[in-house]
Parts: sequence; C-alpha cells; structure tokens
Amino acid sequence: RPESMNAFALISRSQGFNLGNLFEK
Amino acid sequence: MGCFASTAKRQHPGYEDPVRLASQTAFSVSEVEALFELFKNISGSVIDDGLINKEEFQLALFKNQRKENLFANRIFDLFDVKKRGVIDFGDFVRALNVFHPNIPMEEKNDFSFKLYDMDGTGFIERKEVKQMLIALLGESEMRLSDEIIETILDKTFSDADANQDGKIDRAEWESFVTRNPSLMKIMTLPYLKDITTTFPSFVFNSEVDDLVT
Repeated sequence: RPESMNAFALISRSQGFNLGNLFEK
Repeated sequence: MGCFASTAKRQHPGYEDPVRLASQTAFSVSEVEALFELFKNISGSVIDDGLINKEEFQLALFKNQRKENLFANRIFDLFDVKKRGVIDFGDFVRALNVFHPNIPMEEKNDFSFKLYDMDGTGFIERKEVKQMLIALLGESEMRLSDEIIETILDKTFSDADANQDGKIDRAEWESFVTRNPSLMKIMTLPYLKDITTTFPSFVFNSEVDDLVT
C-alpha cells in the first residue's frame, strides 16, 4: 500500500493519538 | 472554618462558565456540560483534584492499562497550554474543540503540525519523524529494519519537504496534508457531535436553565 511508505500515515495509527478512546466507556 | 455552599463544579479549580466556553468554541452549552461529566470521570480517576494529570490522561486513553506512550504524552503537552503539568476544564474543552467536525481544516492542520514538531522549533525535522516511527514500532508488533525506516523517511521527505532542506515547514505541511487528507483523520472526532447522548447525566448537574437550544 502506498500509505506504508508515508511515515505520517504510519505514525497516526498510534493508539496514543486515538482520542476517541476517551469517549468509550 | 467558613462554611461555603459551593457546588461540586465550583470546587474544580479550573472550572469555567459553560456559557463562556460555548461562546468560544463549536460546542453548545449542553455539550460543554456533557464534556464536564467526561472531565470529572477522568480528572477523578487517580487524584480527585479537579485537574487531569498525565497519568489520568493515559489511563483514560488506554482504558486502565498503565503505559507510557510518546504520542499520548505529546497530545497531553498540547492540551496543557499553561504548561503546569495538568489540564483544567477550560484547557480540555478548548483543546477538544480543535477535533470538532465543524472546525476549519486550517486549525486542525496547525494543531497537527505542533503535534509532530515535538521540540517546538517551527519545523518537523527528519530526526523527530524517525524518533516517532521507532516509538510506533515499539508499541506494535511491526518489525522494520533501520534500512527500511530510512527508505520510508526518504520517500516521506521527498513528498513533503518541497525545498529539500531536510525539514518540513508550516507551508510545506499545509500543502502535504492537503494532498494527503487521510493524514488528518486523527484530527476529527465524530464522538464530539454526540456527547450529550453519551453523557446524559449532565442534565442533572446543569446550572443553566435553558438546556434545549
């Protein structure tokens, strides 16, 4: 996938960036 | 000792008037009050002092697994605008506002630039991106050799660093994310449109008479 050669696409998959978790009970 | 008839909300040192916060953000007054319910849960999880510290933030993000994470630390630092090591309610609402679906892309781009410009030099440098890639690999099952990491960095910088000076400035970032809109997915939280239904208990704690807007 072309995304795999994009460092930022990879980095943005970190759980640490997943603020949606704050809203899941 | 004096006796104060203060409400739970006023005991929170960073509590701000929801009407004022709503006027400064994309949230309605009811939504700000619903966010306060979330804020109370997070800020009271370790120390019930009305402020979110880094440990509480990470517990909320990783669902009670205590883990140190570079990216969560970075988000925390950007929420902590007063650089006190804690997030008060006003900080929390104003920072989450950037992630609201109705906020203009330019504001989201600006926040994401700061997210990746970890040392605050005004540039996203290759060494910072490499550090983040290595941190990502550390938290996942993915194993990549240094050679492959360097190849990914070469490709990324050849796309993003238009003047090829080894670092990405704000204009280059703006152009890069406009060409790669999927990178901005992390900057929009659809949850923020449903917070009053996610936290309906705000109705019982509301200090505002006219909740229906």
